[in-house]
Amino acid sequence: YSTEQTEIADLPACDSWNPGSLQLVSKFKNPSSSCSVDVSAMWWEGAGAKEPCIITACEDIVSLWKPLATLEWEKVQSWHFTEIPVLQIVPVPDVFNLICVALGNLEIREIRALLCSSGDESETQVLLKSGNIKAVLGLTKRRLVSSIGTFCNQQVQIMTFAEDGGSKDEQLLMPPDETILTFAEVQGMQDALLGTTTVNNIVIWNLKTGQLLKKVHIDDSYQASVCHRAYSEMGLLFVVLSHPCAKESQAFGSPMFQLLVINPKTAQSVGVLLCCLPQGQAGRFLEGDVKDHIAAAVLTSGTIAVWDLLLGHCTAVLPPVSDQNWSLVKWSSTDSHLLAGQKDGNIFIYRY
Amino acid sequence: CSTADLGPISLNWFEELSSEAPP
Repeated sequence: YSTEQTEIADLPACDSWNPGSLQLVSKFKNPSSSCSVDVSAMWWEGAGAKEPCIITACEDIVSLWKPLATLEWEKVQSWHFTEIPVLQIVPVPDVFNLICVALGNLEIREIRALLCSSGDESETQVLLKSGNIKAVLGLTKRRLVSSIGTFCNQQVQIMTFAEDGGSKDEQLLMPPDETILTFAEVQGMQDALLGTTTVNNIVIWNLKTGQLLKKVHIDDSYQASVCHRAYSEMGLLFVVLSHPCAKESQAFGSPMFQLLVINPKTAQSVGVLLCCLPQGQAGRFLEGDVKDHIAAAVLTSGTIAVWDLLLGHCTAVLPPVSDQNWSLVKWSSTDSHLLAGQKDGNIFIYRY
Repeated sequence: CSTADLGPISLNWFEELSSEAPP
């Protein structure tokens, strides 16, 4: 379909979402006085058992919260940042007791690992990368990919952690000579990596060899796309993109997520699904997260909206709570919960 | 949409592109 046809076909009906499909499980407040910037869930190992924990990040403090039997959360560890503010948490799958964070002002200047060995609550930070960092992503098999620099002066590097988060191995990938915006792992293909670039290309790497396999130019309708998820099926690549810089159209509002199909052999692509807001909702994409076939976004209106990419429409809308706009939304990696945050440090956990 | 618009498809695209790309 052309973009226009897809928009018409997938415009959700007014009554097609169910606000009841998000149920509040628990909530807590991070008492930090600085602005809340990110939230994440991860497994943390202590006293011989693994627990699903929550990580919260404010500009000057990152905290680890463990669950109590009463559906409450207890802060057990904090890391403080006085020089450069925290921008985001960078979850690294398959590593226990290790949190990575990106620090910077508008752009990432440092990536640090935050460590805490079992039974020892002393604060430890290790500087992993510094420079003009454009993109970073934690990958399965304890890997972290980052790109430093722009255009021809770009270095794309994979760092592999030991199981305990310690000693690491490094490998370079061939840079694409265009600035990388985001990375995405291809689900089920641990040696494949995608990147989106500032000139609307999706690039594909072989992580084992470091080869740059293909550049795929995607529709110029939306600039600066972010790739949230990718999987390969029947010889085709399916990628879920969001469009934070898309302009609002009068007829369809702002496009939030797009499912794109790519033939990696021919570099041809076609959009198959465009997720827009249900009628009656306004706002643009602020930030979002995709897990399996469910996508969630915070809108500039302060509302969170959820789409089922298989059904092709919005399934839940969560308006601001207690007169406070939402500013963060993340899917938990430890269960099917949605983590929703407000700038003042309130974190709400919903079952979807 | 038809996958015919995307050209010939290969189930082994990753291996084939890896053998064609410069090392």
